[in-house]
Amino acid sequence: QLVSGKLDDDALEEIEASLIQADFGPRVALELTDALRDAYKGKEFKQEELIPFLKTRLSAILGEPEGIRWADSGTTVILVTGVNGTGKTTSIAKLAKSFQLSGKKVLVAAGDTFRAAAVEQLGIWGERLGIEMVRGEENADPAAVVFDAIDIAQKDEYDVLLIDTAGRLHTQTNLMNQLEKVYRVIQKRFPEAPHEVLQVLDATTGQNAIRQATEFKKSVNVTGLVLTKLDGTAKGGVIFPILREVQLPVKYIGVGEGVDDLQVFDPKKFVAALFG
Amino acid sequence: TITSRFTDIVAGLRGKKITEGNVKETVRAIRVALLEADVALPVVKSFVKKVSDKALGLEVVEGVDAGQLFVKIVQDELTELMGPVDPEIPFRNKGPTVILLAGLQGSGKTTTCAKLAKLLRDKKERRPLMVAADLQRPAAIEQLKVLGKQLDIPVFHEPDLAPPKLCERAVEEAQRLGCDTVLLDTAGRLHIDEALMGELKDVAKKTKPDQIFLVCDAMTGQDAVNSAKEFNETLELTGLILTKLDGDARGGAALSVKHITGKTIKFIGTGEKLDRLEPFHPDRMASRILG
Ligand SMILES: Nc1nc2c(ncn2[C@@H]2O[C@H](COP(=O)(O)OP(=O)(O)OP(=O)(O)O)[C@@H](O)[C@H]2O)c(=O)[nH]1
Ligand SMILES: Nc1nc2c(ncn2[C@@H]2O[C@H](COP(=O)(O)OP(=O)(O)OP(=O)(O)O)[C@@H](O)[C@H]2O)c(=O)[nH]1
Ligand SMILES: [Mg+2]
Ligand SMILES: [Mg+2]
Repeated sequence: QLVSGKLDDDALEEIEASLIQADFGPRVALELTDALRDAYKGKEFKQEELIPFLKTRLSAILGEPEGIRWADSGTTVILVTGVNGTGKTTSIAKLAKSFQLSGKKVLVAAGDTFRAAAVEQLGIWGERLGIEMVRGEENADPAAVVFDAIDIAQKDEYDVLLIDTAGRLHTQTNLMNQLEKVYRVIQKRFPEAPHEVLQVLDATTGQNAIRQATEFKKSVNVTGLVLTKLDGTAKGGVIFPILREVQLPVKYIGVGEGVDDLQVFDPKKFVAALFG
Repeated sequence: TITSRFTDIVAGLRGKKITEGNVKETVRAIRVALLEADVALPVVKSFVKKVSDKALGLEVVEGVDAGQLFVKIVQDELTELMGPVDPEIPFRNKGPTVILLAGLQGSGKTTTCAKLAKLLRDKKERRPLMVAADLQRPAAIEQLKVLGKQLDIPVFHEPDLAPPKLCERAVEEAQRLGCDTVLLDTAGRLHIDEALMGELKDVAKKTKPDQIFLVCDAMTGQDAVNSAKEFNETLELTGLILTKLDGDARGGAALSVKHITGKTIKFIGTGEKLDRLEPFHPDRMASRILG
């Protein structure tokens, strides 16, 4: 328990520990506690000031929330990427419902043509929501599914196309090449697209999330992040070391397995939850 | 990584004796390296204390430099903590051997269930039955059935039964089908979800599993200790399985979960294909964590 008075090493160590345990990583945690030490050098502090100091600093790093970049006209194409099991398919269902509720005509593309029952999983969500889904042959080239989906999206004037992709590790060169091919197909068919490339990150992931964000960004120009499973005990603090390496706004957070468990990213709320 | 900072510090210790001063510096470098590798903070603290106590307590033999000694101490201590090597699964003499797989959402349980069934059939001549007990994720049952078809291994599912009763029925069915090993694939769940943790407890009560494995994603960060601790306290785990080690995550979660539960890491998942399940090697994991 921090007591008002001189900011001693014990108090700073306690704060550093809570940042580390929130997955800030040792370097960013140390930077923040050093900033705190410098700010209060020789001064008396009130305990109630410490957390707000950090919150202000962290909110500044996160910046203003950014929404989806909608296309000026025609279909907005959103490509969803990420490593295995992070919540891509579930997040697409959540986004589809949210867009649908705001009056958009939504199309979903089952771009995971590899994993067992991946198409079925998305299909069930599509049925539940009454949303059209484009699927391909089993084990088809995902680029072919995306090609068809874009044609249909344009022909039938869908407002938004959400593209699901198979989970893959950024270390799997052939799979990253496959993803790059999907990206090129989108660009070719549709000059402005994809309007968004959302990388889905699991909030329980540690420092490897930095590698994921930077590598996927290099490959397919990720434009935003979805941070899932924040309904657990993981805090998702790894977002701060990520922002050190690459400018990527968090656009949404996943807070459960249900189709309504999606929230537009609120930096203030997120920072408050770090110290909750 | 520890390779860059650790070897620098270690190089600086060339020819020197071990002193409190240089132990402190080296320990600081180790701490940063382990935290960057995602080892949980409380585990890092206890590890570096052990390492520094050991280093200070050593008789420095003539001609051996402090740097080399440090590397050896850290490597050995980490390897010992990660061990033992024990991928064996003891089988029952009477009745089917029941294996329960549990863990957080998306950790790789369903895929691991199929991999384990394949391994037990191909390497241990078992006749496995997989049980699709995840009633909540869309197409979870279908996912296991597809994997079962790929492997030609039977998958049990009965509609209108809750997971505890479903798993109990499955064990009865195994006897009838002549299957001697039952693998229960359960729904991913949060360790803080009381209802679902209670359901898992009921599954265990009804089926009396011989093995209960926690399936953990190797890229998990600091939270690994929280979930592992809770799963271990709710169910008496008998082992841990770490998945997605084919990536470049350092895998510090392995040390975290090992340390907090005291249970053996039996296997690691090293790919999406069903032959990608290997026995765990503590020395390799130790090197990987140290970077
Ligand atoms: N608690 C919680 N679970 C989630 C959240 N988002 C997804 N999940 C669960 O995480 C698991 C994996 O979700 P998927 O949508 O299949 O993940 P994916 O990235 O599509 O997986 P792959 O396609 O296999 O790479 C499922 O059990 C989901 O219900 C979330 O925000 N909170
Ligand atoms: N690269 C790699 N991917 C893996 C490994 N194990 C599982 N996966 C992938 O991780 C994703 C999630 O695997 P699942 O088996 O569906 O995970 P789960 O724990 O059953 O998920 P829930 O039932 O939703 O909790 C899938 O895309 C798998 O193919 C592994 O060792 N390496
Ligand atoms: Mg998916
Ligand atoms: Mg599963």
